[in-house]
Amino acid sequence: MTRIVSFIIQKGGCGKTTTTVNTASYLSRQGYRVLAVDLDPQGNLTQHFGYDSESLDLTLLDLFQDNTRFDDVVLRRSESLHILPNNLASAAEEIPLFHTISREYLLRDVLFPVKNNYDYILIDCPPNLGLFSINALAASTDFIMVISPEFFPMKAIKPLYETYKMVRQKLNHSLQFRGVLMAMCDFRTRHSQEILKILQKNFPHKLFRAYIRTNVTLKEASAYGVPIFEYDEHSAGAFDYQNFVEEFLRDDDRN
Amino acid sequence: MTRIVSFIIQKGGCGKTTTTVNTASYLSRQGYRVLAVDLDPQGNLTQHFGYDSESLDLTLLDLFQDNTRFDDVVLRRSESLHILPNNLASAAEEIPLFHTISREYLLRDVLFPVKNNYDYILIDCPPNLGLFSINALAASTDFIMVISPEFFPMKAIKPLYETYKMVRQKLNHSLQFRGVLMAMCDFRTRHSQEILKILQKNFPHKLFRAYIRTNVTLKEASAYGVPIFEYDEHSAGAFDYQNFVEEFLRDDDRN
Ligand SMILES: Nc1ncnc2c1ncn2[C@@H]1O[C@H](COP(=O)(O)OP(=O)(O)OP(=O)(O)O)[C@@H](O)[C@H]1O
Ligand SMILES: Nc1ncnc2c1ncn2[C@@H]1O[C@H](COP(=O)(O)OP(=O)(O)OP(=O)(O)O)[C@@H](O)[C@H]1O
Ligand SMILES: [Mg+2]
Ligand SMILES: [Mg+2]
Repeated sequence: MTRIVSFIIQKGGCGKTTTTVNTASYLSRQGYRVLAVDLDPQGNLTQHFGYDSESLDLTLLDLFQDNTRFDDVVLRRSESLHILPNNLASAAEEIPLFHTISREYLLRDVLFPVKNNYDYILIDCPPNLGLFSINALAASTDFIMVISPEFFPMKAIKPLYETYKMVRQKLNHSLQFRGVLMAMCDFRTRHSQEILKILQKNFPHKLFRAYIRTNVTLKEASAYGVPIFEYDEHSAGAFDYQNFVEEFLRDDDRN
Repeated sequence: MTRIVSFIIQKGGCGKTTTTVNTASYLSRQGYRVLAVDLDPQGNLTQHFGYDSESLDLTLLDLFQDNTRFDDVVLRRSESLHILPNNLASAAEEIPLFHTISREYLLRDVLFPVKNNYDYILIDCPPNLGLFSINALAASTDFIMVISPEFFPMKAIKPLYETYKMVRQKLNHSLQFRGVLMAMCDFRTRHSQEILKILQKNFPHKLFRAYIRTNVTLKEASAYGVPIFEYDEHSAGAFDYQNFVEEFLRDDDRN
């Protein structure tokens, strides 16, 4: 059964794109067939995989508007890693899409005919809880909150959890909350240790044991347009993402 | 003449809120009358000043919907520092507001009757270029791009610049681009030095000389709900923001 997983938090700059890209890359290197979906009009996931998002003629938006076929839009980076790209053309269309029939299911309907071709479909969400993020949750089997251990990201958890409950009740009864991944961590500071304690208290069973340390090679990899495993597979960033995905896979076996 | 300045970049997590809060605080401690406007429904600026955004009955949204008076919404933190708060109620209203008459001028019209009571009005923008950010640019005399020296924020500069040109042509002929402030900087890394070189080449006259170093006291201050000058005025964060605002004021005299 295909797992469709959203990486989401409405707070900006928590590591959603970095996590989606590197998780997709690791899974595909393990032989899983993976589709990475860029749901942010800024196109950061598309850029992180080395594509010039603004020069693409067709994107996910064209699939939402029913102008084209999946095969015309998808970028086949390798046999086992495909990408549904995005660019700024979508930003201008979010409002008009609000008036489309079944607007919350645009993504589900794009993915439904192709999902059996993939083991994992991973969705990178934009920094808001607008129509695109609702589409992500409505289309997903699971979602993972990606937060950096700081004050503002922590405040974002409760509203996101409320949104999850609403989506689960009204749009997608089988949506599962897989857990909270801490990214961009520097646990040498007292501040992040304090935030960690609060998270452990509030989400005792939902916090991934694996976490991603702050590591400049992850930034460098994004600028080079490649996942961390292709940029520097011996870096701390590569180790941490491997550690996370292995835990994610173990959980999968259990769920 | 009142200066109305937007701190903006659509990329998430670049330091917009931290910069708006600490700039407002420093200016008010220098005796300027300041209004800080929270244009992000997540309410981070409101929270950074110590208010519980979700428990506020009235916010900026009520002013956009013409339900109430400015005096009922504004929070007077001190004689010289007032705040127009925000919370998640606005997030749900962004779409309906699209159909309001003169939707791009909602903020301008809120500020016009009161702007002479302030020397500076500083606007914290959300991580997108939607209706609220357009309102910010349409209402402003100036704007400052706040970016961390990384790849994705750099990619956001060109689309923001295009948006500025559009707003200047169609909505606000006197809007000025004051410059680019680099926040959250760690120039020990080769990566940020390379980004700096690119920025210096592309924006030779627009890069503030002052920049803000990465400093955990800035995160701590946000969690305590106070500006850096009240949390730890001898910290590197306080020094850097003082440095920036002094340069900002010197430019003001010249413009
Ligand atoms: N563990 C890490 N160590 C160092 N830098 C990181 C790490 N994870 C992400 N980054 C960098 O931090 C910035 C924010 O990460 P990213 O863009 O992935 O977050 P995001 O949540 O997708 O942001 P947005 O909300 O804007 O979509 C990027 O420049 C990225 O390269
Ligand atoms: N110079 C700095 N050093 C260390 N941490 C910082 C610095 N500036 C901001 N931060 C922290 O980094 C995070 C991002 O900053 P902030 O929230 O101000 O960015 P933003 O651009 O307003 O984000 P968003 O796009 O979500 O509105 C916050 O947790 C903040 O406390
Ligand atoms: Mg992202
Ligand atoms: Mg902010």
